[in-house]
Amino acid sequence: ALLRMILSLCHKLPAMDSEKFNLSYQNEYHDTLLISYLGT
Amino acid sequence: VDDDIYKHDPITQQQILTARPWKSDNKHFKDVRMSALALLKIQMHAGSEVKPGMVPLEVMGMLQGKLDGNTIIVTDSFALPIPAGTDRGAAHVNPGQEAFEYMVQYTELIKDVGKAENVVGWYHSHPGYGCWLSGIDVSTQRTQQQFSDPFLAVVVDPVRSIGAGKVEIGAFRTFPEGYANNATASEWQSVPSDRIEDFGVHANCYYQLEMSFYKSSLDAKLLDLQWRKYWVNTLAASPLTNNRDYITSQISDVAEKMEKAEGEMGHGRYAGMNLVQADKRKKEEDSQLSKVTRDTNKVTIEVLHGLSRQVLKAALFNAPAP
Amino acid sequence: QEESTAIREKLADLYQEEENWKQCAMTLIGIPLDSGSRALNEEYKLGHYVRIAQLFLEDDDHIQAETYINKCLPLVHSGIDPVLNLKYKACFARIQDCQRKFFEAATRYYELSQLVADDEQTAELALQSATVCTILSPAGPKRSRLLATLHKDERTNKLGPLYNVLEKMHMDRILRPEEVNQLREYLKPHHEAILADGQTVLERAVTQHNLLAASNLYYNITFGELGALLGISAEKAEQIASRMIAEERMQGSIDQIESLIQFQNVSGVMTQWDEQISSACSFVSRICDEVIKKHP
Repeated sequence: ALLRMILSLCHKLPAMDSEKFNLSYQNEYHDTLLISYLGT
Repeated sequence: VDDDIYKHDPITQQQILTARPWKSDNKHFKDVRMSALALLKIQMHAGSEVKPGMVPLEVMGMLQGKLDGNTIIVTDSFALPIPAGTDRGAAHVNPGQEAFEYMVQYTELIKDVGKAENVVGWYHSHPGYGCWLSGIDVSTQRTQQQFSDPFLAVVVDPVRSIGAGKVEIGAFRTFPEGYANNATASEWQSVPSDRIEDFGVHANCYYQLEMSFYKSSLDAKLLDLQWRKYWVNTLAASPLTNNRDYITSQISDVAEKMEKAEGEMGHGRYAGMNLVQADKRKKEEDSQLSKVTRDTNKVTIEVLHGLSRQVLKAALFNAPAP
Repeated sequence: QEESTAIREKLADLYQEEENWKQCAMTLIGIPLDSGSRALNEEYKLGHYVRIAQLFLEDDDHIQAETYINKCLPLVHSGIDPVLNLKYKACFARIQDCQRKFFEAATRYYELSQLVADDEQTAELALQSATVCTILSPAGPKRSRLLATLHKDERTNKLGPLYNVLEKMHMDRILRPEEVNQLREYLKPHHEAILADGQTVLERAVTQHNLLAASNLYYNITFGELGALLGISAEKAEQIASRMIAEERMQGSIDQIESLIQFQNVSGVMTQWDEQISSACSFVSRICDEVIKKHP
């Protein structure tokens, strides 16, 4: 049972891998770098 | 962890209240020790009025505790009912009559349940604009110190607490009217421009006390039981997403301050001025700009903290399986 | 005119005793209120119109009832007799209920239930009507707020099966057909009316609610599956979903080629990411507990 739990945990990763997520993540990343650029 | 601090000795307390050493020394109290319980209750009460997409509202409550030499020990806190519609937009929250009645009743009733600590102060929140005392706060605190001393003023900023990842909280006491406080300039505070007057004018009417926190061994055990919830929620949190409104307000505040600083610089450059004045003005502009720079650094660092958490999470949970 | 009015009022009382509501109303309508010779006070006029509206409601003629309740509007103010004020509000709520303005009717019924709080039976009746109208009102944010208010009101959990449905709707859970059938005993004839699309008012409300509940359960689903889940055809599921999206009572997008509906999870993809991480971390915790249990 323990091994099955560990296997199902592995299936949970990667936590999110969709086009939409990557787009949102990149947006947030660029927004933040822009803020730090503006700050500088 | 400090269990002894929870023992209450009414005789010692009464002796201190009779001696009233704070009457002869305006800076008698130097430290505050606050229990984890009181801190949690204050933070949760203040945070309860901060909802995404809505203007955060101020809250107010009372502190209970005791005295120990130069230290005010805060053992517990309780929220005060502020009637809906009270003017809570400005940098002060005025308790209604209802709140005062509640406070009187509460302090009487707690004696019946064996809580011996007295009310030793009040707290209120400044959501998003830092921990300091506004003009109204100073006069409220001064009145309390005149008639209900020892009395402490605690200010908490639930919005910045989320941004900074730790509780933004400050403890203050005021000086009597007219006391010439040749204080060292208080350490830099990032205060929004629409409140800077209120902050500047009264900054010398009060002083800040050192804050430290303690918990009982029971608290430690209960908090340990929360450990799993804590680390899961910490890893699964996105301050950048949760704090979007706050970051935006910080950036617009920095922009406003830059406009002002630029205006003053521009004005000084064209109007004829003699050498001495130029030097004075130069200093002023530097201090204006240097404050804006520090505000900007603060916002940038908080935002980069948020981003680094996102990058770590992506590295931890999104990296393709080896 | 005095004599004529007295005779008419006496005759109306007789008709009312015989429960001949329409005749009673017609008799009262014949009493002239606005003729110059008699100066009548506003309260008398208000009571007169409210009684006529109530009679038409008893006769299930909410159109006529609305005509006379509208005559009351200029006469209603804070100083009127509280009992008359309650009768007026009750009339207004029942008319909106008959007009299938369920959300407005529910709000008024609930307000009434608080005004008559000391009269337990009347309050319970008003609360029951408020709950039924809330259940029948169109699914969406406004109704959710009213569901939350009713659910928080500790008086509602005495409403039996009605409360069960209220609680499931408040929790955004899917309603099963057997739970819906328990509602029938609380419905009035006009709640069972068949609408243009062949569904009854209750069926439409339940279908919309279940669709909204499904949008919280699934990221996306085909209309075939959705129809099976809701107990309706795929076409009808698509029709209802598209209408709710158009009325902004549900967030989502429809791909007709794929016959698929993509529910727009309001929380956004970054929040979903955090939820995934949170569940993975909790899972790690559970595995650690299991390991510690087996190998202390």
